[in-house]
Order: sequence, then C-alpha cells, then structure tokens
Amino acid sequence: MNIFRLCGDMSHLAAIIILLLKMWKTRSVAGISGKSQILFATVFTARYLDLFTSFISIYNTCMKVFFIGTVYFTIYLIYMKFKATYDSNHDSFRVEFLIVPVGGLAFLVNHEFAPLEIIWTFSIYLESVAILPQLFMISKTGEAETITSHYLFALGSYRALYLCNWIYRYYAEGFFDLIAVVAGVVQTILYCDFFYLYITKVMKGKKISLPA
Amino acid sequence: EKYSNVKDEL
Repeated sequence: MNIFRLCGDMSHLAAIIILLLKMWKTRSVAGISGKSQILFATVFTARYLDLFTSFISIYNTCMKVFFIGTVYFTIYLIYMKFKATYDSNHDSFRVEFLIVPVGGLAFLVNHEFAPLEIIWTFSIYLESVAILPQLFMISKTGEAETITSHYLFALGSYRALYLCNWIYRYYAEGFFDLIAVVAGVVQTILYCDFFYLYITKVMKGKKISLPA
Repeated sequence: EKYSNVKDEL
C-alpha cells in the first residue's frame, strides 16, 4: 500500500458516499445514470469474485464489501425507491456497445487465458468505459447538479491517483501491469474535459452547463 | 518487469 493508492481508494470511497448523500438528502436520482451504476456493479462483481477465496487484508476485504454493497444499494435507489425521479429518457446510452467489445477484448488481450483472469480483465476494461453513460447523460441534459459534479470529480480522481500508484510501484517494487495501466489511462482521459469544466466552473461556484 | 497475478488492488 502506498499514499497514492490510499488517496485513490479514499477518493473512490468519497465519490460513492457523495452519490449516496445526494440521493438520500434530495430523495432524488435526477441527473444520475442508472446504466453507469449497473456497469459499475458489473465491474465490482466481476473483479471481487475472489472476495471469499483469497484474503489480502482486512482493509481490502472491507473496501470490497463496501463497494459492492453500496453500488447495489445505489441501483436499488435508482430503479426502485426513487424510480419516479429517474430520468430514463436522458439515460439512453446503448451499453451493449460497450459490453460486447469489452468482453471480446478481454478474451483476446489478457495476461492468462484462464476464467478468473479473463473475468478480471473484463472488469478492468469495463471500468475504463463505465462512466460513459453518465457523461453522455450530462451532455444530453446539458447540465449537472453541483453535487453530481463533485461525485464525478472524486470518481475521476481515484483512477488518476491509481496511475500515480502504478508509477510508484514500478519504481519502488518493480510491479507493472500493462492492462491495468492502459485501461486506467483511458478511464482518466475520459474525464479530462469534465475535469476542465469542473476546475474552470464548479471551483468558482458556477454550475456546469454544457452547450446543449 | 514483474506482473504479479495477485490482485492486491481494489
């Protein structure tokens, strides 16, 4: 464990908590993409299959349980409890255009052609594009609530911090995982224009409103 | 460099 990875995990944790607070306080899921949350649930389920078979640390297990639990709770809030406030018209990204290519790529490009490894690779590739329905929804509605912007900033920062973690691990431990790094770079790049909007607008107290 | 298939990251 290093400071970059710890900050990344805390940023990820903060993003999830911000999202839950937004939903619970405003009792609304307006502006949140249910499809992205479904993709994140798929990512966590596929990646944490070893939750019960391999024990890394208390921290690792607690975080995995928390991530899996909260993402399914978020889906419950979106599609059941606050269903009336779910904006399905704007949440229209075709996720099959993500899942099929990502699934195919996981079969073709992986470290080892073994079931658990391919499923892990699938979860890594899927995570890098899982935010697209959410970003697409914001571009369609043309704006994002400030709290949703904070959620996205924290979520985007988590993988950017993981990139720093991989740089550190390469020089400190000789650890290097090309698949995770390339997917992490793609994932972080997808947030760049949002980061730009966040820093130029939200940091100055303005709302994010895209030219619709 | 070493790719470790131990998935110790989240």
